[in-house]
Amino acid sequence: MNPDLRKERAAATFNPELITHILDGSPENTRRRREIENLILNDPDFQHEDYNFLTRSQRYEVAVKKSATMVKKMREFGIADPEEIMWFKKLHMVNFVEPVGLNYSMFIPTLLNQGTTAQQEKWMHPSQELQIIGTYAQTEMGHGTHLRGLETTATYDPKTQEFILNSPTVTSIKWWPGGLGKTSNHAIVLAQLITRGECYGLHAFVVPIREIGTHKPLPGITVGDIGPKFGYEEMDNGYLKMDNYRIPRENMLMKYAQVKPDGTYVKPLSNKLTYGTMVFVRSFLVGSAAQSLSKACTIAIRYSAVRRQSEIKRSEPEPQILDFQTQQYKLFPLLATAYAFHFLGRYIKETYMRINESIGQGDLSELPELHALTAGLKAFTTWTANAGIEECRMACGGHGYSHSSGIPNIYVTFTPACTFEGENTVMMLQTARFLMKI
Amino acid sequence: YDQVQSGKLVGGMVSYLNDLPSQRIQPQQVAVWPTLVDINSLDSLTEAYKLRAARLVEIAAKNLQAQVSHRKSKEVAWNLTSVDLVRASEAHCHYVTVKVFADKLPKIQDRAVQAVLRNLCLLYSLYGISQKGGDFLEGNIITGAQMSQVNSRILELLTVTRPNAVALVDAFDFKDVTLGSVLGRYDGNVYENLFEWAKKSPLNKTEVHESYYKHLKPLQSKL
Repeated sequence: MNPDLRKERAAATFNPELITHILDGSPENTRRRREIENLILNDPDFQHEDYNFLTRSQRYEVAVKKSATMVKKMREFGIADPEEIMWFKKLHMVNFVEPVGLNYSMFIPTLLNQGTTAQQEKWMHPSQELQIIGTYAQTEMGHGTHLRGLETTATYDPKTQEFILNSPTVTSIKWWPGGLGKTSNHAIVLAQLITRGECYGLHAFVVPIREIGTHKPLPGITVGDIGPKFGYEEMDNGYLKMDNYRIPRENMLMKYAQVKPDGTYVKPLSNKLTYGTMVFVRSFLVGSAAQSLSKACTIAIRYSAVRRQSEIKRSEPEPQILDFQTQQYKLFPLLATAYAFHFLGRYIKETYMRINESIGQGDLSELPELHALTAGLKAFTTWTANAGIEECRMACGGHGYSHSSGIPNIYVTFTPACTFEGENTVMMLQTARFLMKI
Repeated sequence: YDQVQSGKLVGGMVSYLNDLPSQRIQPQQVAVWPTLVDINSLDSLTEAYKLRAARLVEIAAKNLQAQVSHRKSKEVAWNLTSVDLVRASEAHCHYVTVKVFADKLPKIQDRAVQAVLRNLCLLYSLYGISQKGGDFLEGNIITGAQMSQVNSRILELLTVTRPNAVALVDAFDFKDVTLGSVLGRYDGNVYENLFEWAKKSPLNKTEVHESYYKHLKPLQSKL
């Protein structure tokens, strides 16, 4: 143990274990989280190469291998609770992403939120077992956050009781969904629903894109990887073009809105319900901002206690850089922010659960506030955390720039959160719309 | 804002809009809002954030109404007010964050832990005020003299936080493998591991890289 860190720990005025319990929710949660983490740490199947020295293709392959191992191990260890799956994945993937991630974070939650019981029975189990690997295809090359602008169409044909999916323009090609390029064999596609000659806006459809068994793209489907990005190298963010591609009527998620066999459209209780998955993910992103900023703070503060540099008083030994007021001014407000976001993340998650339960019972009264709050807090926390992670990197001096610091990976993995699941300025304007109304 | 203007009481995190000066029976100007913020009281600081949010929501709403009254369409008016609208939203989110953090503290039983987190909550709140000082000063929510106190108090809080900084990040309880960082290792043995890490670079697989034979050696032999 580095003597400076030992000294720091000895000088603390409180027991950090007690705060760990608060952050986890209870001592029991801490115990269980550590138990799961130790399963991974002690399992030789989870030992992996350092991603930093691999090519993109190698990184993708290692990530797919790890995902497959993860599913096997979760089954073996009996891990099924959503929070426990999250702990498992956090340790398993380090600061990287996994190509099957969207199967768990968006495909399955959308099935749960918007699928009928019959639809859940059909697709849930295979997707949990990764027979079906799903993703969520909403964004298009020419349209993102402005959902009404999306161009993909799903036209109902009552004769065959099928939807015909089309990407009518270049700009309508689905673009960006994680895992879409090479990994997924299904996608939940958001498309403009047209029935009896009328357009009813965006609706969600379960669309098979690759043949189970051969994994080859199905006829009418053009799918692939969109190329390298700022980070997320192990993720195959993809494109998807559909040409007169037919799916059965039952593949439209019909918990709220419905299309009857004769093509009659049945309206949902609220249009906002279609975006339930986005609300869920945005509420999750607040906690994710806390996690990423906490990691960056941990690295920068520990390193600032170890690193000695320059001098405060002449002829005295180099002080720990954490003793410089300017370093404290850079890091401690960020540390405080990380804590604030942890508590905020828990608050918004609990609020989401509570309101979602009411929605399930038909009470939509709090849906507008939930929608507005998750949009605004997603933007507020991701913007702040994004800038904070970069500040932490610079607080580590030159070494912060090296991948050995870990901060570049944290940064590039986190920074897309400012633009995905709703571009932040647009999110703030959605909150503003609610504030103006209220 | 529209609902409150029409006399309806609103609940939840936006209930502060019920207290807008324009809603009171005796209308008061923003200028007479309370100016005594106790910078050591989290309740008082939360109140200050609440006033800032209320004020910025009201400014955005009034500017929006003014644009509409200039015979602009609602959509154009919205675009011409959008910077104010984003500021209002940010202020609202900032208030919610401060409030949630402050509300958490009384539920913490251990006094030492509560004291440390209280200081962090104060630091978060005061730092936000110093960063967004213009909003608080313009709204007379805080005076110029108080702003100086805020900045001094922040520096005091840095000193108070210093001995606990490492323990506070230890409390996040990240395993080394989760951090993926040589600099942030729990044991702090940074330098020796930095050297070991660099040795793994693929460029170090051979003493002389093949590009030397392909490109540099032929070039040098021609000189």
